[in-house]
Amino acid sequence: AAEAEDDAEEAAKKEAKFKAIAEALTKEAGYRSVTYKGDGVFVVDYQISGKLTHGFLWPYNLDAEVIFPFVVLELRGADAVRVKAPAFGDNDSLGKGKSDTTNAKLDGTFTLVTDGELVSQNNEDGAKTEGNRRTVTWKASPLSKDAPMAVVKFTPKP
Amino acid sequence: AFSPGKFASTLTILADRSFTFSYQGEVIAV
Repeated sequence: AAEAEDDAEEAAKKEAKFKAIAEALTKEAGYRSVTYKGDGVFVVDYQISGKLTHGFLWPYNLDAEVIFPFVVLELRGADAVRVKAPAFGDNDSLGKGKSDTTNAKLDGTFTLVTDGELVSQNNEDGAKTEGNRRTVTWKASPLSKDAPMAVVKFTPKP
Repeated sequence: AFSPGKFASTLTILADRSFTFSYQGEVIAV
């Protein structure tokens, strides 16, 4: 009985921490809403815009100890950016027979749209072109292996 | 750690370096 009580106390602590994380994230730029649904599930509406004069990664929040990035943009050389989305695939599990369930609930799409030169990307279906924009859409599921990756070239600075 | 659940995410990168990133959906503590 004492053990069950400890478990309940531990679970209550965890729930309180998650609620605090939702509140902390709501204060960050870009978060239009963060709702904690219970059981470790947050529903997030996030959007941010800017100029890629430096790298970008999301999400992170040191107070909430959220540092595992879903999406990373790294500037490469003078006029290119590399996009990687490590959380939307599972490069590590290849051939390892990994049995953990960290991405068991993965179910989504990641879409890259660009009017820049698409130097490379790792989506089997390739890019669709509409006008001067190219679109690549990756599906993310527990079976996804290759995490999305692409390199886009900017127009060189005059 | 945190992992995506059911979600839709879009990244727009334009040749002039402007970008917009959005994510709508679940983030799950694992």
